[in-house]
Amino acid sequence: TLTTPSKWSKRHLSWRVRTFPKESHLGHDTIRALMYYALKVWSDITPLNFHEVAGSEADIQIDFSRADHNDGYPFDGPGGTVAHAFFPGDHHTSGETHFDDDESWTFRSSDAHGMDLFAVAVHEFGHAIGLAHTSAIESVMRPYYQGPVGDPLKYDLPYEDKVRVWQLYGVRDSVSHMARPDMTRTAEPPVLPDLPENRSTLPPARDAPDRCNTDFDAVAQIRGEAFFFKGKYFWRLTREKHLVSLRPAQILRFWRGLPINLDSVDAVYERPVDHKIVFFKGGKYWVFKDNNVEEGYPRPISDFGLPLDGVDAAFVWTHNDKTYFFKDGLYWRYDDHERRMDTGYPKDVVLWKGVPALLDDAMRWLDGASYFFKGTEYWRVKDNEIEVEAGYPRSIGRDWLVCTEMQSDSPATHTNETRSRQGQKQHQESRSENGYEVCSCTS
Amino acid sequence: APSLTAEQINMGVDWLSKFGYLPPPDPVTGQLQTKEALTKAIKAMQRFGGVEESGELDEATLVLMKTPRCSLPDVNESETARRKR
Repeated sequence: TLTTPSKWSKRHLSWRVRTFPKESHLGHDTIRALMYYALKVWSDITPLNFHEVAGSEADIQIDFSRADHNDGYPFDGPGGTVAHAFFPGDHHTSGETHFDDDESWTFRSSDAHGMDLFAVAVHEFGHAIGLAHTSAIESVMRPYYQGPVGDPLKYDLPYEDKVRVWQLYGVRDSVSHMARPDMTRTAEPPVLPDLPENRSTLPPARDAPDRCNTDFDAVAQIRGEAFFFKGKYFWRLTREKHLVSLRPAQILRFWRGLPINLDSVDAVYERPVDHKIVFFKGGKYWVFKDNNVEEGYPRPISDFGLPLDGVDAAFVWTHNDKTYFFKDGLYWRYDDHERRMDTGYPKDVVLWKGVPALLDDAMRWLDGASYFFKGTEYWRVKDNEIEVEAGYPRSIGRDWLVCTEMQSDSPATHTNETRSRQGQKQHQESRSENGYEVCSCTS
Repeated sequence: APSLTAEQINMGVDWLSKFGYLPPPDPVTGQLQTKEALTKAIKAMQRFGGVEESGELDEATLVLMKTPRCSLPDVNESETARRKR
C-alpha cells in the first residue's frame, strides 16, 4: 500500500457539484444525494464533517468531465479510467473529484455496462480525504471497479478501509462507546429515490407478506435480477443475490399498467427474443417494455396455444432458449423466436425428474441452471440436465431472502404450512428424495 | 500461450507507465524498457491486482488491464524511481 501523502488539517470540509453529466438519466438531485451519501460513508466514522455549499469555492469540487480536461489525467471514453480525485493539500486542485462524463453512470441499476456512481464516488472521496490505492481485495480503495455496492443507505465500509481512515483522522466520537447524540446535524438528508424516480416512498401496508414464512405466486429473472412475487408485493435481488430491500415493493407501483384490482400474479418471465417481460394472471397476459405495459394488453393466453385456465409457472430454459409453461402436472414448450407452440405438447412433468408436479413458478438464473419453486422450497436443475440435483429441495428464505436460522424455525415454517393456490390451507410434508421425513434442528 | 501482438505489448507498457508500475517514457529518448524491468513491473501489477504473478502479459492480466478503474496511479513515481535506483 502506498504511504499516504497528506490529509486535511481542518475537520469541516465543503463540497459542491460544479458540473453535472451532460447526458444522464440520473437527475441533478439524485446525483447530489448520491454524493452526499458517499461522503457520509467517511464522515460517519471519522471526525470529518462535510457540508454542501452553493458558491464557487469548495474544498471538494466535483465535476463530470470528458477526455482531456487539463489536469494531467485525461479520460478515455466509456470504460478504461472512469474517475479520479486529488489528495488533500494546499494546491488549488486538492480535493477535486472528477468523473468521466462518457461513462453510463447508474444508480440501483442492473445495467451490466453501467458504472454505479455511488460505488465510484465512495472510492474517489477516499482519495480526496487522503487514502491511496490498496491491493486489499475487500477494500473500496482497490483501483479496479468492482460493480455496485448495494443500497447507499445500507452501505457498510469494509473494515480494511475503516482502519486506514482511522489511522489518518482517528475515530468519530459517535462510533466509539463514548457516543453522545450528534446534535450538530440539523439539515434533513437529501431523499434518495427508491427505485424509478417517482416511486412512492410510503411504507407498504401492514398486509405485506413475511418473506421468510410464505410461498410465492411467481419468481422470475429479469435483466439479471431475481424477482419474487407474492400477492400485491415483490422482492428484488441484484445479480449478486443481494436483497435490494427487506421490505417488499408494491407490484402496481413499479409495473405500470396492470389492473388496479390485481391481487396477485401467476407467473412472470423475460422474453428472450426482445427482453420484454410477460406477466400471467388467469387466462390473460400482459407484455411490458421495461416497467410499462404495452398497448393492446391484456390478451388471452390462447395466443400461446395454452388452455385458458391459466399457468402455474413459466421460464426460459438456458439449454435451448425455449419457454416452458407448467400447469397441473403438465408442461408445454413454446418457441418465442418463432412465436409458436412446439408440437407434441403438453407432456407430463414427471419427465423433469424430481421436480414437483404442482409448481408456484420457475426461473433460469445467471448460473445457467433452472430453479423450480414450490411453497417455501426450491429445486435446482443444472443446465443441460433434466434431473434435480442432489441436496434439494432447499429453503428459499435461507438461500435467497436473507432469512436467518432463527426465523426459519418459527412454528409456521417448521410445519411447512403452505396455502394452496386456491387459498385452502393444506398440510404439505417436506420430503427428501427417498421419501423420508425431513426436519431441521436449529439449536 | 498464444503470442502477444505488438499492439498488446504496447498497450501493456503504456498501462504500466500510466499507473505507476514503470517510469513514464522520456518524451525525447522514448526510453525503452528492459525485459527485466518489464517483467518486474508486470509482477508488481499482478500482485497489486490479485492475479497470479506470472510476470507475463497473460490473459488474466490483459483482462485486468481492460477493467474500468480509477485514473490515479497505484504506485507513485518517487517509489518507482527509488526502485529503479
